[in-house]
Amino acid sequence: MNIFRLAGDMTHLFSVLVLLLKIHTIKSCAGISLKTQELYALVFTTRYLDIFTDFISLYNTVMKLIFLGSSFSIVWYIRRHKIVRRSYDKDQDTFRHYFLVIPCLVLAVFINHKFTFKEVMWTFSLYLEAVAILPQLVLLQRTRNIDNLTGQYVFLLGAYRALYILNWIYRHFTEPHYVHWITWIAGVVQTLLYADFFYYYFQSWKNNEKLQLPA
Amino acid sequence: EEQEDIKDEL
Repeated sequence: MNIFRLAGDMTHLFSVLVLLLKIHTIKSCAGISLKTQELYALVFTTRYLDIFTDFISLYNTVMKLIFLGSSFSIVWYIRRHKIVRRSYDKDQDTFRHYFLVIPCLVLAVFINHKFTFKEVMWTFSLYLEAVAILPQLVLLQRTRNIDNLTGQYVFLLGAYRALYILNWIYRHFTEPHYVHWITWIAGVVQTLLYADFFYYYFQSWKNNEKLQLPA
Repeated sequence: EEQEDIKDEL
């Protein structure tokens, strides 16, 4: 474990807790894309298939349970909670899951480290995580206004993966044969997708004005 | 032999 990875995990943890707290306290999911949340639940499910078979550390297992639990409870809140669901904007959140899931699945079948079920599922989760934020970014552009909690949520999500890139660079130089080029490429693509959001987020923060994404 | 690369990252 290195400081970059710990900071990345904490940032990621904080992002999902911020979202869960927002939905739980104000009982609203305005501006949140259910599609993205469902994709994240799928990412964690396919990534943590080994949660009960391979024990890495208590930290690893606890964090996996938190990510699985929080992502599924966010989906439950938006889908089932009688108050929260009323604030879900399903007419705007229309991104088709399968536009992302199917290409990632096909790519994982053809480009992976090893052609086993677990490995393909793990690779699929990496590709899917890279693009899972798209429905949320599309929704933010459509609704044009971003309440600052949602802005912080997306910012923290992007920051976590950027910290992981620093972690991969650090591990590449400190650990022999630490090579996971698929992880690295997926991670860089994911961070680049956030880049334009970061740009507008910093612009609005610097000019101290409301965050507006260009149409 | 192909060492099982442990997925120790989240």
